[in-house]
Amino acid sequence: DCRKQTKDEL
Amino acid sequence: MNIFRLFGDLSHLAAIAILLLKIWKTRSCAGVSGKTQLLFAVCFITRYIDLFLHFVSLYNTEKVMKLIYISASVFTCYLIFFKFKATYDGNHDSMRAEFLIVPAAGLACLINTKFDAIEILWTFSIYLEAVAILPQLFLISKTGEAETITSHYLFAQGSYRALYILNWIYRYHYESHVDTIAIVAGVVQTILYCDFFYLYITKVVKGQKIVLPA
Repeated sequence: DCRKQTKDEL
Repeated sequence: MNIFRLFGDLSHLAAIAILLLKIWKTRSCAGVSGKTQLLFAVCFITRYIDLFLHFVSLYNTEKVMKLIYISASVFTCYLIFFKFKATYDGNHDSMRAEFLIVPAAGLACLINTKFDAIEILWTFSIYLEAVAILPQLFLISKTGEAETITSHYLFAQGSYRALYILNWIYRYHYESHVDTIAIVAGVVQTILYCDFFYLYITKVVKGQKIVLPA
């Protein structure tokens, strides 16, 4: 799955 | 951002504030594991390393929160190991932190989403955070009791990741966002608090102090 690996959590 | 993550971060901030206040007001870090605080500081620094690398000047709440977490945890370690060192209970804070750091680092090199430095550091920070509370729980089991204020600290600290689990369920359902590594580590981390949660709910809520059968 090509969901972007975002580190948007603390 | 959803309500669970908001309250999770607020609970985390509350935990850090409660501990700082306890140490500052009582001018003592009795009953507090310095090793756990060191491990948390390592977690924040390795997780928010991007703050140091490309310091994007745009100030949003996330950057401010990261800076607060790092500075508060470093300041807490300073209070424990320097300012109020005399009150640090070194002989009860005896869990070997290496037994937590080395496996977390090893596992981060084996199980990660991308084999590059920042990702490995982030993964190490996630694995380490899952077990970082162990020296604190170990210290309480050795001393056989926990001050009420320390129990509140632990409750807030444990609730933060429990709320994050709800946040991940929410995000899976509504945003089909899933980060398996963070979820598995977060579940392990929350499970470690279970028996403390039980003691907290059955005792501290009724105004009693937590005393463990020695």
